[in-house]
Amino acid sequence: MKVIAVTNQKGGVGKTTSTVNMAASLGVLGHKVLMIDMDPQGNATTGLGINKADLQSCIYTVLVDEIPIEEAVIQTPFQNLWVVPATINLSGVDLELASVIGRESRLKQAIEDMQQEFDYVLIDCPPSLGLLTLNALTVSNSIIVPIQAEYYALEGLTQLLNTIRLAQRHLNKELVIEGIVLTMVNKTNLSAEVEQEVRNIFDKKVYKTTISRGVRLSEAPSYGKPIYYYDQRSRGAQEYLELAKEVMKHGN
Amino acid sequence: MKVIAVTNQKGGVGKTTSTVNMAASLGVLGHKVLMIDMDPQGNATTGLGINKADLQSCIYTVLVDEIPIEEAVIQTPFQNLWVVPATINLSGVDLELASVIGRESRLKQAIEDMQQEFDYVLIDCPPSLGLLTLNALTVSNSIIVPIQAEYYALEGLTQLLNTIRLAQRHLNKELVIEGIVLTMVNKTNLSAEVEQEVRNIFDKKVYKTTISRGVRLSEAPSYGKPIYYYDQRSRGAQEYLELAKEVMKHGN
Ligand SMILES: Nc1ncnc2c1ncn2[C@@H]1O[C@H](COP(=O)(O)OP(=O)(O)OP(=O)(O)O)[C@@H](O)[C@H]1O
Ligand SMILES: Nc1ncnc2c1ncn2[C@@H]1O[C@H](COP(=O)(O)OP(=O)(O)OP(=O)(O)O)[C@@H](O)[C@H]1O
Ligand SMILES: [Mg+2]
Ligand SMILES: [Mg+2]
Repeated sequence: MKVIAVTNQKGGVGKTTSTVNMAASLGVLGHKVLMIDMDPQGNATTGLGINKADLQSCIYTVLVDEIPIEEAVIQTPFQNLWVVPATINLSGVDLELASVIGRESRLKQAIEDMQQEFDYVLIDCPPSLGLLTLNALTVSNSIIVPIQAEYYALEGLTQLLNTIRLAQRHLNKELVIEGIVLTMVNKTNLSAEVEQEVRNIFDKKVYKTTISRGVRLSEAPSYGKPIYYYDQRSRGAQEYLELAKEVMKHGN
Repeated sequence: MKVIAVTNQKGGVGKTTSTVNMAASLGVLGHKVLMIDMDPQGNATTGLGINKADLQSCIYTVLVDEIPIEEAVIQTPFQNLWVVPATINLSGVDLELASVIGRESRLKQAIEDMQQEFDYVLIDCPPSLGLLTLNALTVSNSIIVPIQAEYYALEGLTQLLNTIRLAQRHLNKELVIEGIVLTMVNKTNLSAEVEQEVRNIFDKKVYKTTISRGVRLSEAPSYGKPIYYYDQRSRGAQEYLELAKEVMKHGN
């Protein structure tokens, strides 16, 4: 089982879109996948068509009440894809666990005790480096970093790399960068310049597959479906399928 | 003096772009403006061309070491515009002030003690509802909320309104919504649907001026200039100038 956190504290770079669509694509390619939504906004939960009002339990009850994670896992209508959803009460976790010993390891504890077996566990992180992201970094084997092909997106990278180094030292020695994916790529000079700079800095860690900016990708969540199930022939569906294949290949 | 926080915990919706360009536009229209960067990524600082490596002090030293804010204020080369910059050490504030009494009021204290007079103070917030955003909400008269014309952007609104209500009750009874601005608007059906929904929910609070998606706006930060100074004839420059005029008018 491979546990991967999808993270970048810069906002709006395509973390949720990449988690939902990589998870769905790995499922289509025959792997059993669990997606965990660790963002209080719950965009990944909505992106899979789950109605938050119907939920009995969610990641919050796993982290704070320590219920077994199986009780929060839901099967989705999509091939080989299960999810642990998030609701708005997740935003209270930083405060509620503030003085609890081992608070960064709550998710790790839950996943280690999990009976069900998956090939991949993908974790969608919020745009901050607080307790929720630290929980994800503590339990993950590796991280995938979406980087938007925009100028501001380059700025946050040093901060992110600092955090990863701290997590490796204090929380999880095994943590490595699985890969970096360029998102919302378009035909402008700015986009090409940012892509060039990212490839210069991170070299082989950057996936060959890039994700183009496309309206079908931003429409799919309003239908509660990953892009593959919303419009299989779209460029976004093909690119995320290619990216999933690269993630599988890199992973040996 | 009017203090306005620009905030939305959804990432990448145009908080920084709106803060930088509204501040610059209000300056062009003759108002004396101070912009405060409360995001550890320091995008607003870079967006005004300030080199973080040269800084003696920044918002971090104001909040944690309690130096007078005047010592951190820098004049920019742009008309009537001053800035308190942010550096990466700002990401440590949540932890460093965790057990300090009145930690939400550090910025308020600093601004109340400020000798220099400004017409507007605009505060750029990070994409989370932690201590930095709470400091901004505690000192602000009102907030401006950028909303991206995208499906996921609607989801976070309930969480944001909850937070504002909590801030009004516990930290700042005077806090009101100054206005809501639709950003990255384009010609798709999705964009039109989101705009319609936001106007249905928030009615008169939504500015008539919307900001179109345009490559000149995303290029300007790489030159360290607000859009008005990078390409005055661009659509983005005109729209932010119109928006500034609406902010001035609303605010009598
Ligand atoms: N390749 C793409 N083409 C077009 N739109 C995209 C693409 N990827 C993401 N989007 C849209 O851009 C917005 C930001 O993406 P997303 O919400 O996935 O980013 P995020 O990093 O998860 O944001 P946050 O920091 O708030 O968690 C969303 O509205 C999404 O639908
Ligand atoms: N109207 C626009 N047209 C085109 N690009 C835009 C527009 N507004 C913002 N952008 C670009 O979109 C990206 C996100 O905008 P910005 O960084 O201002 O959002 P933010 O809400 O401040 O993000 P964060 O949540 O990380 O603080 C940036 O790369 C910016 O240059
Ligand atoms: Mg997200
Ligand atoms: Mg910003």
